[in-house]
Amino acid sequence: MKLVMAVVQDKDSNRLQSALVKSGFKATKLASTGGFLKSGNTTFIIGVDDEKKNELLTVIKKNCQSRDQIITPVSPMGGSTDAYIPQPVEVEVGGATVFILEVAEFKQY
Amino acid sequence: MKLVMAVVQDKDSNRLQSALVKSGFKATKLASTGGFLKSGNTTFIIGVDDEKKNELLTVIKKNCQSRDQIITPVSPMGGSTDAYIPQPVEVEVGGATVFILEVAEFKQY
Amino acid sequence: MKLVMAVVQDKDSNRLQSALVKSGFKATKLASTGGFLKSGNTTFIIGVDDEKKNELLTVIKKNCQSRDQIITPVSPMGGSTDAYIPQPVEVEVGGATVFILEVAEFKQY
Ligand SMILES: Nc1ncnc2c1ncn2[C@@H]1O[C@@H]2COP(=O)(O)O[C@H]3[C@@H](O)[C@H](n4cnc5c(N)ncnc54)O[C@@H]3COP(=O)(O)O[C@H]2[C@H]1O
Ligand SMILES: Nc1ncnc2c1ncn2[C@@H]1O[C@@H]2COP(=O)(O)O[C@H]3[C@@H](O)[C@H](n4cnc5c(N)ncnc54)O[C@@H]3COP(=O)(O)O[C@H]2[C@H]1O
Ligand SMILES: Nc1ncnc2c1ncn2[C@@H]1O[C@@H]2COP(=O)(O)O[C@H]3[C@@H](O)[C@H](n4cnc5c(N)ncnc54)O[C@@H]3COP(=O)(O)O[C@H]2[C@H]1O
Repeated sequence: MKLVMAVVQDKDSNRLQSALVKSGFKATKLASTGGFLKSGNTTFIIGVDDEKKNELLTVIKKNCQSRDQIITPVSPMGGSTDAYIPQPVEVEVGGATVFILEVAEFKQY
Repeated sequence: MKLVMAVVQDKDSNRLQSALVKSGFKATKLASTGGFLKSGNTTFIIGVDDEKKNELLTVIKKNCQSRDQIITPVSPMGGSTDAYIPQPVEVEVGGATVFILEVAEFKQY
Repeated sequence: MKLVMAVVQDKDSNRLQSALVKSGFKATKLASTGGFLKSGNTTFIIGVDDEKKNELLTVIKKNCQSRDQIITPVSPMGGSTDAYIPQPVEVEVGGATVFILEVAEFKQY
């Protein structure tokens, strides 16, 4: 069994959740925050049998899309701050960041 | 060392937390949501020495119980939607869903 | 690749987040609760290449500090409850509790 931890954008969270239910995958959702943009996103925890892992990754890929986000950095990403006029910067946020871990043991009570 | 991730019902969360403290297990709690019922539940993260893992699983088993939950699906789980009258459905929610992962390294600062 | 799960005090969370961005580490934050003190803390999830793991641990160590916290236990930690007058107790809360897990596979979509 594998434990799949997928960080996705809030905008795709409900769509992914319905797609998982429809394909018979069980999941748990955690509200999370991005380290860089500091905006809300969603972390899914999904335990999946090894032979179903690739099917699960396809469901995640199909239901999560990357988007450009305009941010205005409060202070320069690097360098001096004199007479700094914040310029908007475009950042591409990926659809899903996925970590796959090995499950040593699985129990349900 | 193992990292135990246990998804339990909110109703058992405080009872399990006190039982863990009483048995000397350290834990961290995360608020989470079930993928299917979309209702709140709790995910415990518990780092435990290998030789104490079975004792921990017994504490989880004893303090988390399964319950039946009546849900009224908004739309049919499958099939057509014409003149659909939602019928309540009974779903059994388990006491705890437990993933046990191998910890490669543990540090405390 | 390793997945680093670090439980830190809320007081250090923003400082650690900025230090991670500055050193080029990507991270996701989860709001969490301590099992013993029941007060809020923060769990960071950080995927990191094997050769950068030690540099990451140094950033965590430098930006998270241990603090003493005074608690007044509601009921005795053990023993009888007759004529119990709660006495404040000092508990040292560490700067960071860090679990390092092996990542079997990493994907970004
Ligand atoms: N130091 C930096 N300089 C310039 N641009 C930067 C940057 N750090 C991040 N970005 C950009 O900002 C996007 C949002 O990052 P954030 O940390 O808010 O939100 C992240 C974070 O919550 C999570 N994530 C990504 N990589 C991670 C990792 N290695 N460990 C833990 N979480 C990660 O996935 C979300 C989306 O990541 P994604 O890479 O698609 O998209 C990232 C990336 O394109
Ligand atoms: N492999 C896995 N990976 C990650 N998290 C997992 C998981 N298996 C279970 N969980 C977590 O544990 C909760 C209880 O699951 P359980 O299987 O006991 O109880 C489940 C199950 O009896 C039922 N159920 C779940 N998915 C179903 C489906 N596609 N069709 C019919 N019944 C379903 O509804 C109950 C509540 O499910 P819900 O998703 O709200 O809440 C789930 C979910 O948060
Ligand atoms: N093995 C593990 N698995 C999962 N999470 C873990 C863990 N070890 C520590 N943590 C997390 O790290 C926080 C700080 O732990 P620390 O051991 O530095 O600092 C602890 C410790 O010094 C003390 N403490 C914890 N349990 C105790 C107990 N049963 N008896 C006496 N003191 C305890 O209270 C402080 C705060 O504990 P709290 O539970 O509120 O918050 C904990 C918990 O959220």
